[in-house]
Amino acid sequence: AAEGTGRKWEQKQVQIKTLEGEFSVTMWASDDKK
Amino acid sequence: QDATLAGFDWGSYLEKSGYLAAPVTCFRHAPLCAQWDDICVGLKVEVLNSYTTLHAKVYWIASIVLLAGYKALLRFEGFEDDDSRDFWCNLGTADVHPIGWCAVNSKLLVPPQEIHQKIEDLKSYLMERLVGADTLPVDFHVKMADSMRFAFRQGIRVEVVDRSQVRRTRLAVVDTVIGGRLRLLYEDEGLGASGEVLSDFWCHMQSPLVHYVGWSERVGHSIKRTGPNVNMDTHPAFRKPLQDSVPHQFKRLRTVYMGETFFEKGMKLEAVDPLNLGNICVASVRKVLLDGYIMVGIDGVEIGDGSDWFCYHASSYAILPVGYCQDNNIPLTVPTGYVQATFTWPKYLEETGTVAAPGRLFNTDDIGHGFTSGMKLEAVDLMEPRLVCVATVRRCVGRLLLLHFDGWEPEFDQWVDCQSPEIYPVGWCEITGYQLQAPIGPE
Repeated sequence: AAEGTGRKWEQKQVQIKTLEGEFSVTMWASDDKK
Repeated sequence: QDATLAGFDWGSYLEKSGYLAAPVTCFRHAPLCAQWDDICVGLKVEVLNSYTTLHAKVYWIASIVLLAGYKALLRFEGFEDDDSRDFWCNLGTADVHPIGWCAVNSKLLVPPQEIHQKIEDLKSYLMERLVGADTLPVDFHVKMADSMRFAFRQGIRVEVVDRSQVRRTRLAVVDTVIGGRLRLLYEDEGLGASGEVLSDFWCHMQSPLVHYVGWSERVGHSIKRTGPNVNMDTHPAFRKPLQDSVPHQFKRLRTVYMGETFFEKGMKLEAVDPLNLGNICVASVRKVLLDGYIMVGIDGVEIGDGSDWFCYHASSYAILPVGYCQDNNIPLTVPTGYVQATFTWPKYLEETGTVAAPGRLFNTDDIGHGFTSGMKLEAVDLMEPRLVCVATVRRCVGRLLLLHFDGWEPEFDQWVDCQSPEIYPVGWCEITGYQLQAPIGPE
């Protein structure tokens, strides 16, 4: 979707913090093309 | 009716009208337009969770179920197919963040109580739901803040159309900027003896009605000179000295080459009536200015002194070649003494001894704008441009949109350009803090 807009989708490691602890997951998000 | 104070509920309103709203990507001037292609149904976000007994402010994960302008219908993870707890959020204003924001900001993700009891292993549950899913762009709120910075501030002087005599401009001073919309005070009657505002005008900073200081003289447009006794510099409302606006602060219009075959005085065309924006009328070029601007008069209603001529740029949506209305099944408003049913252009041109402006001079390209009839939006009533109202796209013809103001009679409908800076996505008023006028009466 971000093609041509100067943005691209990238896989991101994001942290999740709950009462039971912290862990990371891999998700997709767009960002400015670098 | 002030919908901001009354809390106009776009969500319930859209539910009744079929959830159709123009997407943010249709509005090039709107905040986050360039990023909005990345916002879609199914996207996961972290959002404030109020279904908890904890005292701390906690969040939980939700998915976008539906999008309507800046508004999103969200459903908390764990409610599965149960839509009874769905809630509307404005993605531009609410406490909504990309996944990962809570951890970075030392906030906890806690499910609503009734879901919490059903989940045995929270980590496994979230891993299953989140891995490989999409979330908001990392820079979402940064881009939003960036797009809300404007090249105008209080105290900048501009030239703007004189609403009491549309053929000329007047000097005005920016008093307020909200979401790129300017509240302008006419310089020669801006403030009374006790500081009260006598006459103001609202328009977006990209409006074709507002120009840099010196524009009128440059293109040959008439301007009302400010009297010698006016000095707004000293008024306490303006904390800094007044500053003249300059060309680069304004939208650059499509370049027009004014060769031998440009518009000429007397040529006929069809034009949106500037004083009745729901009508497209038989009109004439009255004067050719520089830089691609022309003065247009509406045939049959002109007073004769030119005071009702209106300035249009050659690239304006509001001037159209003869026959455009007939070709597109739009009722053409014909001059007094003629009947719409029997009016024909060839006969009229012959009777008036005039010629039609060449069709290639007009900017009628269909630009694939994305609007369709029935879409809801927030739109300025251009006859009372202070007001941003709940509206519906009634018709799309090329680049023209016929807007209906919800709750009002069709006679108040207005033709606007699909790229008009005076139309906004659902939720724009909430983001900018501008007052939204709710529909009048029961819909």
